[in-house]
Amino acid sequence: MTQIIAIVNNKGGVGKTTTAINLATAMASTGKEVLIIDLDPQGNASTGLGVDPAARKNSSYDLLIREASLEEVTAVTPIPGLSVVPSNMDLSGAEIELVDFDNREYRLKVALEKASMTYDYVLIDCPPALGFLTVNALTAANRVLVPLQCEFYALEGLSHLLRIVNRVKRGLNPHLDLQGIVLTMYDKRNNLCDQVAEDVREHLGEKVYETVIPRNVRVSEAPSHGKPVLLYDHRCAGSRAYMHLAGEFMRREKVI
Amino acid sequence: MTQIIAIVNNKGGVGKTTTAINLATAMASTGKEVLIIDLDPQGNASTGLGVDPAARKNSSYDLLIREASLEEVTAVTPIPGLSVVPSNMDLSGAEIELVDFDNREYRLKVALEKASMTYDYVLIDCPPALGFLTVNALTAANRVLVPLQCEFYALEGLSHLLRIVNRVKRGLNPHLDLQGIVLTMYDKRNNLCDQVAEDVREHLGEKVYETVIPRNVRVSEAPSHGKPVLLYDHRCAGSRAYMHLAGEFMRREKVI
Ligand SMILES: Nc1ncnc2c1ncn2[C@@H]1O[C@H](COP(=O)(O)OP(=O)(O)OP(=O)(O)O)[C@@H](O)[C@H]1O
Ligand SMILES: Nc1ncnc2c1ncn2[C@@H]1O[C@H](COP(=O)(O)OP(=O)(O)OP(=O)(O)O)[C@@H](O)[C@H]1O
Ligand SMILES: [Mg+2]
Ligand SMILES: [Mg+2]
Repeated sequence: MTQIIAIVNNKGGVGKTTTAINLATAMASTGKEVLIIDLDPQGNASTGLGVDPAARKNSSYDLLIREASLEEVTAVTPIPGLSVVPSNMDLSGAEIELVDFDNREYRLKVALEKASMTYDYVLIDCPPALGFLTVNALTAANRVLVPLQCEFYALEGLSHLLRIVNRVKRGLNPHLDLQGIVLTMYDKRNNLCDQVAEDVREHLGEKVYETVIPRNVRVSEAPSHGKPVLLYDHRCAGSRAYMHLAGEFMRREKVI
Repeated sequence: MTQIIAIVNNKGGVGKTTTAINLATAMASTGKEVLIIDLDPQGNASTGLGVDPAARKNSSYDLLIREASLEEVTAVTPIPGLSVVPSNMDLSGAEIELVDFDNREYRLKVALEKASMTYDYVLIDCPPALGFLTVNALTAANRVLVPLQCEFYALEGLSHLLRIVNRVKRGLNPHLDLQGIVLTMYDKRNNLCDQVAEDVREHLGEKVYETVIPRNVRVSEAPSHGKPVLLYDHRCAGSRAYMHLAGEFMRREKVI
């Protein structure tokens, strides 16, 4: 069965896109068939995977609003086993357009159910908000992965985010489960990181991945080359951490 | 005349809230009367200024949707000369509620015009999106300040953001001017920062502030104490940079 994973956090700049791209690449490198859906109008996941802006005519907007088929909007990437549904600026109008649809929260779910899914994993990169785009991702998904930057504001917003996830589970999608929280941009020289990590593990225990993604300059250089860090520099600390995360993620799937 | 400044960038985590809080505090420390309006449902600016969550009943939501007066929703902060209109979770529903109002882009502008403004500066902290909350800020403001993290994804989104600002200027608010772009979280050990800084200065020249805000751990520690970094540690590199920025900002105001 295809696992559909929404990568969500309304706090901005916490590593959602970076996690979506590199976790997907790491999974694909183990032989899995993986699809990334870019549901952020900024299109960072499309850029980070090297999809030329001119090749984004068919996009996640068409999936949500024009009822295009998944096959029509899926593009290949240079990474074997990894495909992408890119996004473009049309998507920035989608939140308003979705308001008028009766099934506005279910559009993505319906689009994915119609498709003949040949993927092992589908990862959905969400914008930094809890609007209809993110709600569509949460309604279509069966797992939620929350990247959490080791910073105070990110920690402060976490309990509200988890309440929203529960609300979607109760009202729109009973199959939705929180798969886990992954700490990102961890800097061992910064006490605040330890405090945040300790605090989150105390409250959420098992739900927090053991793998912690370190702050690593190679990770932030990779997007300017249109490559996941696993391709840009597979030996760096960031790449190794994302490989570990993929391993831990797939092991958790086996036991849930 | 009151200068109303929208602090805007749809890219998440680039330092909008940190800039709003610390620029406002630095301005207030020179004897100016300053107001911060928290227009982000996350409420990070309210937290960073030490506003207790229980004291946020009257909020920017009431200003936009319930037509409350500015006086009703303004709270004092421990910082002399600095007041705040806090935000709370009601605001997360505002984007959808605003869709049905005829004057949906002008609600904040109308609310501020009705008030007897005794402030020298009003800074509006915006969420990481270009929805109705940010459009309301751009329509009410006469200046736009764009914090830009020295990272590739942040740079990629800048030209689109500036197009939106121009569109608001042409269609909704002819008094809107881009005051400047401030580089944030600059780390001199990271080559990418130099490349981004060079690239932005090449394309936007004078519009880029000379003051660059360094990445400084004291800045990210301050919010957990409910204080601006200028109060938490006024001697650190982050505080000094924000004081310089305030000086540069106020000088630019004199010449525009
Ligand atoms: N482990 C890391 N080490 C260093 N830099 C990182 C790391 N993870 C992400 N970054 C950088 O931090 C910035 C924010 O990350 P990213 O864009 O993935 O976050 P996001 O949550 O998707 O942001 P948004 O809320 O805007 O969608 C990017 O410039 C990215 O390159
Ligand atoms: N100069 C700096 N040095 C170190 N950390 C910083 C600096 N500026 C901001 N930060 C930290 O980086 C994170 C992002 O900053 P901030 O929350 O101000 O960005 P934002 O653009 O308002 O985010 P959002 O898009 O979620 O509203 C915060 O945890 C903040 O404390
Ligand atoms: Mg992103
Ligand atoms: Mg903010």
